[in-house]
Amino acid sequence: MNIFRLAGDMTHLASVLVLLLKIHTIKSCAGVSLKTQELYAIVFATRYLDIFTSFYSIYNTLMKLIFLGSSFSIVWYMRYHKTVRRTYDREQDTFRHWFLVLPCLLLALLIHEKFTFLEVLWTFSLYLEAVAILPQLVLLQRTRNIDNLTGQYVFLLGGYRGFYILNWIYRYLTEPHFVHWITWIAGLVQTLLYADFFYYYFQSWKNNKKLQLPA
Amino acid sequence: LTQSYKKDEL
Repeated sequence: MNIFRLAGDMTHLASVLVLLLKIHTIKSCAGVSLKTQELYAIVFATRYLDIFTSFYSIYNTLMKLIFLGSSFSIVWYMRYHKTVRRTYDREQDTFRHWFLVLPCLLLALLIHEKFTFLEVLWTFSLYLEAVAILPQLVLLQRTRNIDNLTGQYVFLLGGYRGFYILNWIYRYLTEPHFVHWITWIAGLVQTLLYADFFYYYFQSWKNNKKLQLPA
Repeated sequence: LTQSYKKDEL
């Protein structure tokens, strides 16, 4: 474990807590894309399949349980909670996210480190996570006024993988044979997808204005 | 058996 990866995990945890806080306290999921939340639930379900077969540390297992539990409970809240589900803008959240799942699965079947069931699904989860934010970014561009919590949620979610990139550079420099191109490229693409959001988020923070993405 | 890639990252 290094400081970059710890910062990445804490940022990721913070993004999940911000979203749970928003949904649980003000009972609203306005501006949040259910499609992105569903994709993230699939990402964690396919990435943490080894939670029962391999144990690395209490921290590792605990964080996996937190990410699995939070992502599925957010989907549950947005789909079934009587108050929250009414605040979900179904008409705006129209990204065909299933069109993201299939190409990622096909790509994982073509490009992976080992052709085993767990490894292919794990690789699939990497590719899917890289594009999982797209429905949310599209929804943000359609929603005129983005509330602070939703903006912070997306900002933290984008930032965590950026810290992971620093972690991979650090591990590449300090650990022999630590080379994982698939993880690195997927992580880089994922972070780059946030580039324009980060730009407008920073602008709104600098000019102390409401965050608005150009349509 | 090839040493499986340590998946110690989240």
